[in-house]
Amino acid sequence: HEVRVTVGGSAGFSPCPGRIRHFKV
Amino acid sequence: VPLATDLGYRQPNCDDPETEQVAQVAIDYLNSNVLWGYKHTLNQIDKVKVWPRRPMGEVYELEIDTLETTCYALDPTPLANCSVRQLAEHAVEGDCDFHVLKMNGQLTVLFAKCHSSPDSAEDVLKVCPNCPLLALLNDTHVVHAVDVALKTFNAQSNGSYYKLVETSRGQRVLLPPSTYVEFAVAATDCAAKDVTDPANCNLLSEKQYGFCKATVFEKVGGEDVEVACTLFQAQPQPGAMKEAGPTTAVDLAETPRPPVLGAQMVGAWLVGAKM
Repeated sequence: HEVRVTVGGSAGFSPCPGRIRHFKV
Repeated sequence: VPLATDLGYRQPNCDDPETEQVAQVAIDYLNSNVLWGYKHTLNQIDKVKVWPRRPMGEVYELEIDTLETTCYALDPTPLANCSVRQLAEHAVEGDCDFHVLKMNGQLTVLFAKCHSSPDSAEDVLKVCPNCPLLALLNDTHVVHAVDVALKTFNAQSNGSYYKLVETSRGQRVLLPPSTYVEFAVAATDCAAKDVTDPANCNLLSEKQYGFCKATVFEKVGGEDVEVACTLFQAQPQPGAMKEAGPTTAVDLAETPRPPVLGAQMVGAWLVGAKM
């Protein structure tokens, strides 16, 4: 999982993208 | 959920039940409105933004990755019972953008745009070096296989004469030398046994679709054909809206037709767009 943290604003923590349900193409 | 007041939107977790619920509504919408190809299932939620909407409600802006299933678009089988097309079968993914309105607890799709693309040949062969790759839909072997398979099916049919609606897949198999195809058909007002000129046969006003899988084996001096078709009992109503709400609108006239034999088996479809 990639975790993105937005800095410099109040957007804060946004754990996206979400989980892969099957497989990645 | 963190609020981004300065940006005007909030960003819930992509795996939040809230986000997943909206994504599932979007996927259901997609499969209810797609008129060709295969049903798609949710694979990953890429991004989500939630915008406040005036005078009330919120709009979810979603980016979603999907995967092609083995269920034809007009197959009434529930998506939950459809298998995901595996990598060895040459998987196809979809990239979708959705806008979904949440108002009074009700979710309504306002906008949907998807683009599908097959896995790269390199990736398929990495997983399965001998697996057949997707062929172009206008490949002469694919076109021939569909033609022969449909003729074989009609020759064995005691009921209606079926016409080709769409070729949805084609693969050239090296061993044994053969061509595998999948295609959709629809019943006409002609009896299969009485047809002299198919051009005089018209699709029924209440469409009865079917979906066929066939393999045409190349042999010295001829070919063998194996074809199996599933005829769908209930006629699904493409474009029939499941969502309710005054702002819901779908313009099927905007829905592009299947990819007309492009350089790749790639399609893009705009399901509906109106706000």
